[in-house]
Amino acid sequence: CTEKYAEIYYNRPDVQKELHANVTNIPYKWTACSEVLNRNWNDSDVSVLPIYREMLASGLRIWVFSGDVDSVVPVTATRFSLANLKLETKIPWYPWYVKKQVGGWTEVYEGLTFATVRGAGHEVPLFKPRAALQLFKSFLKGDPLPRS
Amino acid sequence: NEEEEADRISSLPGQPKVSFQQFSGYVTVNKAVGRALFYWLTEAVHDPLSKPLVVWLNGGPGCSSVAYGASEEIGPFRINKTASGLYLNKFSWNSVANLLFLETPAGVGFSYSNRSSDVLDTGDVRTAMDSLEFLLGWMNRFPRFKHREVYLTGESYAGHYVPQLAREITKYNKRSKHPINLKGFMVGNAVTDNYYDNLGTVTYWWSHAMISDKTYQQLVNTCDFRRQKESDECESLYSYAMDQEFGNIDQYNIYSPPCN
Repeated sequence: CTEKYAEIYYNRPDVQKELHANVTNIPYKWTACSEVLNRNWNDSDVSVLPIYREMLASGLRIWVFSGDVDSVVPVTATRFSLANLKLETKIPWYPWYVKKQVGGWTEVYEGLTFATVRGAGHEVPLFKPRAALQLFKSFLKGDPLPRS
Repeated sequence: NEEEEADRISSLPGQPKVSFQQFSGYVTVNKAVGRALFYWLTEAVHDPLSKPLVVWLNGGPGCSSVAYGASEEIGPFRINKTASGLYLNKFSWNSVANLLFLETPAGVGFSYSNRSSDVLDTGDVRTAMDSLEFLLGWMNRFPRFKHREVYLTGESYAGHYVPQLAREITKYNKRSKHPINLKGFMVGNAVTDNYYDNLGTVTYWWSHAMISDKTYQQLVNTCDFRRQKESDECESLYSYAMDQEFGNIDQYNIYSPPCN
């Protein structure tokens, strides 16, 4: 429920001043999510998998992770989508570790790394901050996640 | 330069003392209609000049990367319970990178448009174009990042924003003498493909014993997961599953109670 704290903090005039925010006196309060935008979303790709194929072909490093206790965009959804890319497996499925605990499972495909994060909800770094930081460090280095 | 200095944050109210630099403010992405996106940069704790630039986008659509990414996920600070101040996040991603939180599109958080109709007809296309425009304008303001390694990250509906922005950057790089040094992107619990997302979601619900066999069968037999807008019959099955069968849980973290 921590976004409630944000709703208070970022509407404080002294905070907005220090952030150089709201300089045009926006006629509505700052809020974590805009209902108006969400309900009037105009165009949305049916699938971004074609973009993944383009970006893989251009050599970008692509990592996809999934907190495995989220039911809104769950791990099964991501796995079905990635399966549709039909990528070659480079490193088969193995448990990755952080601080002697299983951080999740991972599989390295040609051009794309997929990892689950054990016990993390929709906002992975909120629920499993240590594991998320390990994931990020490995992503930046381009290294497979640690095996122990 | 002056614009950069004007964006410097000396210290946020209730913030603990830190060694890294911070900047925040607006970059205009459409001068004609007065549309501007808000950003917050927290530089890396050690040797920021050698660290990559990592852009973080939250999804929704319509949700703020300042509210989520910066304030409860990867940013250096957490807001305390009374919102009177901040405390440090010891697993902040700015321990290894310069973090650029972007509130996109206009209408999200502090980002705004003087053309009020913009919040009624924005979508994936304008968001990707404006986010590219933002990056180009932002790098002119912070020229030290012009050739830095850039990574895009995000979660949820940013599963659309991130690859779409990556594609816009890739297209820009093909026609520009000053390409953006985009190295890759990483997304989490990402909205990716309508059909597979919908099929995977109801499969997860069933395999995690959150819904009955009967409801699962009805969902699979009634819903056309390829459609953007489900039929009323299908919608009511989704509502029944969530309202009557999930029970008192937080869907974003199924073994926790909901936020009241």
